[in-house]
Amino acid sequence: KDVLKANNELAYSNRKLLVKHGIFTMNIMGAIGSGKTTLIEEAINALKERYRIAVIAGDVVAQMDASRFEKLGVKTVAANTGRECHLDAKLIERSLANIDLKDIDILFIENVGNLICPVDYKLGEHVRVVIVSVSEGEDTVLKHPMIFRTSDLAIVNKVDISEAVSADPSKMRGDINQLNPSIPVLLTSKNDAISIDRWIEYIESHLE
Amino acid sequence: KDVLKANNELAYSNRKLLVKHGIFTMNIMGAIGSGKTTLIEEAINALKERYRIAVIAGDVVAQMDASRFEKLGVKTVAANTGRECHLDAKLIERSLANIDLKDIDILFIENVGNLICPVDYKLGEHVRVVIVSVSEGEDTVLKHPMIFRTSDLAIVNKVDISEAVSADPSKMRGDINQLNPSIPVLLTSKNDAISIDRWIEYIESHLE
Ligand SMILES: Nc1nc2c(ncn2[C@@H]2O[C@H](COP(=O)(O)OP(=O)(O)OP(=O)(O)O)[C@@H](O)[C@H]2O)c(=O)[nH]1
Ligand SMILES: Nc1nc2c(ncn2[C@@H]2O[C@H](COP(=O)(O)OP(=O)(O)OP(=O)(O)O)[C@@H](O)[C@H]2O)c(=O)[nH]1
Ligand SMILES: [Mg+2]
Ligand SMILES: [Mg+2]
Ligand SMILES: [Zn+2]
Ligand SMILES: [Zn+2]
Repeated sequence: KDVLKANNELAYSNRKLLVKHGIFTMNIMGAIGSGKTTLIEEAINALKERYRIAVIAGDVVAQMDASRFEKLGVKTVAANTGRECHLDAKLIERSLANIDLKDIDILFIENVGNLICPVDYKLGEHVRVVIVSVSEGEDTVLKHPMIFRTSDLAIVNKVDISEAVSADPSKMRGDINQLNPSIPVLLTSKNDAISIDRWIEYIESHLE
Repeated sequence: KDVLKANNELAYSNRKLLVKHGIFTMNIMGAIGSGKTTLIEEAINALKERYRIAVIAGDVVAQMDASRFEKLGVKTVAANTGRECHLDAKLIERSLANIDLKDIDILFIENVGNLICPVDYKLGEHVRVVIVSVSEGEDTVLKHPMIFRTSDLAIVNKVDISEAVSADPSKMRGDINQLNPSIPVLLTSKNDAISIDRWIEYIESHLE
């Protein structure tokens, strides 16, 4: 498909621009409500004293999540995707034009809630993170093999409510590693500080 | 867009075919893991003695949900959507060719988990149902106005875990009615038989 070819060429030029400025860029993907904004908020709070951070918040109504990031005092761009259920490289190129790239160390891109389309649309990111929450159901991983095969990190989130939704996070981790044996998998909960430390450590390991 | 125009023409002819056979058709939409399959299972168990039921289960890996319906003994078609994150009228037309329509009273169509694309792709259904679960976050309704404005019934599901995810189901119901004052809103939980009875009654009210 020509659309994807054009997108990936633009993603490549986004990437060159980000590398030129030494910006570490993460594409944060996951289903609607999986915890993308929450995990980015945790990362911002843990890292903003030592690193200069910007966020591009993508969604059909992008301002709602963008406001959560603005409250934390970091440069935020709301990228409205209109009727599209994924971000693309064009929207990222436009968003980057609104950021002073020489002032940034880390760029978080929050993608639209979706485990399907983001697989095909590269944006220019260094690292692709996929979040799946236990409340989506234990079989959600096996139902969406492609995104787990093509991501750099997987996070099983909201493990604090596993019992309430009768889901087993370690089975979900097993399913992820069955699809992609080399991908690291974190089990997190916003109510478990140690699990959040592991997420922050993963990010920092890319910054040295 | 010509794609949507062609889709809606095909949806119209699907609808004519279903009406000719007197089949009541519901398009069940909602985010990934919102409870679509569970609510259809409940409806099948409550109605299969009195009505002849078929299900079209749409997803990128459609067989997993299709197997859940097959276990209940109803005619099931797995509609694999490939890399698309929504069902379209073409895929429904093809699925209908695999069902003996003179033997059916009710057709459930489980759409792909997504609160965006299904808005634009009519399938030929009589009733459009949108499910949102409390675990997706309290603001999920306001973030996806279009699907709540264009559905016939809204369901706020998994209310049994509202406290665990700090979400208020009545606020979510308020948000739905703010976007669409005339849409009926049900609050359900698979663990609350009375709430499921309300869902069954809604379906039956269309069958008389
Ligand atoms: N119990 C529990 N709830 C969580 C956790 N992480 C996030 N949540 C809740 O889940 C809901 C959705 O979280 P968000 O961070 O907004 O999710 P999101 O993926 O950004 O959602 P969208 O941008 O709308 O797709 C909110 O109510 C959060 O409070 C967790 O670890 N445990
Ligand atoms: N606590 C609770 N869990 C529920 C409820 N309804 C569904 N679930 C759970 O939520 C998970 C997902 O339910 P499904 O019915 O498979 O959701 P779905 O919308 O069909 O999911 P996909 O087809 O993968 O998009 C399963 O683990 C269910 O057991 C409910 O009312 N309360
Ligand atoms: Mg978010
Ligand atoms: Mg399902
Ligand atoms: Zn999409
Ligand atoms: Zn789609």
